[in-house]
Amino acid sequence: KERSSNSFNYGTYHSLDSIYAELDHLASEYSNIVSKLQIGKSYEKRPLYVLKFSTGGSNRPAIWIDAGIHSREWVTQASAVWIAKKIASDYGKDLSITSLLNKMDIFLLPVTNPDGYVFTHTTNRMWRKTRSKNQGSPCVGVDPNRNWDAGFGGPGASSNPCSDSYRGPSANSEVEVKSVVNFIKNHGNIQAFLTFHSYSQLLMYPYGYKCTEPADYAELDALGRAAASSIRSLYGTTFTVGSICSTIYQASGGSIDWSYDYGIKYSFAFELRDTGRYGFLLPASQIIPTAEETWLGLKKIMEHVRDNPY
Amino acid sequence: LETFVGDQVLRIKTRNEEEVKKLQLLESLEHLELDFWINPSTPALPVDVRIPANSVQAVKAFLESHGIEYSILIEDLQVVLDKEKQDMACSQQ
Repeated sequence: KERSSNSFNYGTYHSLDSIYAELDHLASEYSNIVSKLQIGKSYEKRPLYVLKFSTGGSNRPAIWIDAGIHSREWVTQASAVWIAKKIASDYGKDLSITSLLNKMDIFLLPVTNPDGYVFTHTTNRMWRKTRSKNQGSPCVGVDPNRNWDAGFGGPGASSNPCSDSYRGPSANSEVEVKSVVNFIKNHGNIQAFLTFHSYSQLLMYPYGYKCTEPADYAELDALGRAAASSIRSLYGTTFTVGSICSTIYQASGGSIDWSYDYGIKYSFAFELRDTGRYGFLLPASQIIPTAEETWLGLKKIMEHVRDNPY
Repeated sequence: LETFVGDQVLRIKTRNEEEVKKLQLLESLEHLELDFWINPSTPALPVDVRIPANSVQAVKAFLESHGIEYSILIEDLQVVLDKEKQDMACSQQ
């Protein structure tokens, strides 16, 4: 008998194979709105799977969500799988999600860096980058969140292949990044680009590669604060809201800077919680509370996107 | 499999830009192989850094000599990783 996805334990960390099996289960259990797409392959030829949540129509305005671009931030991939189940199971029950999916599509990439994720399970739990080979260097991997074509090569990224924030030989050199860029460009109607990182409870909007305010600063700041207060309403987790540059530091080649400059106004990066104790080694017991509070912030942003097409 | 026995994660609270700069200097010392989980950026945010076991004393000496306040977030990283692996194995059963 086909295992129902209810048997998947959302409160623990899973291997890549287990996560990918769950994506298949969600697509089969909620086949009326969920389908699984492959948008490319990683450097080591692992499929990049996206879940599409859609009630029909063609090329509807859509929301992009990705997690796990930094492979060691395990709570982000785990939260993304929980959120996938939440979206699917809430459709038809929750008015807000139902009205959103009757107007828009959602694309969710739960494991943006599968090579790195497998490496954290098998070889080095601290691994953050991709696993591409750097010509002329014994060091492996590129920081996939310094590799986007947004201020590429500017301050806040390293040119040293051995650094954890190595930007790569050129923008979009990492096939994981290139695959997302191509998907977004081919779709042509993405209205929001949301990405999960951990940790330190931040909700950030552009820019990181420069320290000037984005044109939509007022709206993004207000929306970010509304989302942060939704997050806080559940367990009291307090997120700091601001641009990347003003909140943490100047960092070039980041994904939401690229998406914003590409015209996707609602571009946000979440740095999910830590309990102030373990950093990104968040105990599995924290996965579900983290996903639940993140969902409230995500929902607040998605509702705003639904009600403010542009 | 890479192990992290004896590695420590310190949480460093900087009080001013000068201390942030000292940590950025530390960040540039590649031979220490420091892994910054939260990079030094602004005095408002803590800095979390994983230190390989054989660099722990040197880094603590550096911080103490500059009067920079720190606490130990993770005493022995491998213990936390072993627990994480154990949790995963239990839940799979």
